[in-house]
Amino acid sequence: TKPIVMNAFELISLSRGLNLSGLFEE
Amino acid sequence: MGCFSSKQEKQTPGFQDPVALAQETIFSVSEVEALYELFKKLSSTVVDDGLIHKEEFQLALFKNSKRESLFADRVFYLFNTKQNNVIDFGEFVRALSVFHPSAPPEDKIEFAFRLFDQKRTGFINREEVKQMLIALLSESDMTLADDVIETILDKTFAEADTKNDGKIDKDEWRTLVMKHPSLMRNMTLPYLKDITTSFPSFVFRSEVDDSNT
Repeated sequence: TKPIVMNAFELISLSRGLNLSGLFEE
Repeated sequence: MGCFSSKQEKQTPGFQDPVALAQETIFSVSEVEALYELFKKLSSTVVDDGLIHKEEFQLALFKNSKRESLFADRVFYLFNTKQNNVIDFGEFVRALSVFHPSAPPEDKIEFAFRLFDQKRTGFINREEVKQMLIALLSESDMTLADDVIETILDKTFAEADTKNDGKIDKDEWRTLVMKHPSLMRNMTLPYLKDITTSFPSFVFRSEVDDSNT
């Protein structure tokens, strides 16, 4: 098994809901 | 012809004086006016009332107004400082100011902290992080066994909770973020640097000279 390299916050920051660039896109 | 709409827009519900907003935020008057173009667009997609409802926020983020997301809810909640379930123009500009590339890093760190501190205790606790981790997995159609999730949380708190009291305070959060700058990747929106070229139409009607502010 691969070691876990990301912490929980790094994983959470991948959420689309936290990426506000959608507000600027058509 | 070009001057007809300015007074009308100032009477629109939710509209606030660009000069006052520019003084409160990192944006210039022209940029605030350009943001009004974006705001008008976002606030009229479901209910055309000059306010951004949660469905409109979700629609802009996901191109789907029905998509539920704990994260979009948290961001909406933090934008909506008046806690009345709609985002007005002032709230929109003040919140976006934190996401500007030139905004103080401390403001971004503070905003991100409040994102995770769901119960507003002044700490990020393990349950809050677990809930968000599970929401992220669900959003990505992924599952992880509970013991794997617990291992990720153990590792995260072993690193972040330097005072070893089971929760992450603001200082510990700041230290963690300095070590992992990628945690702040969502806190800067490059679009805001060129907002007047992205949404220029209001700027051409502006009555205010930025050089006076």
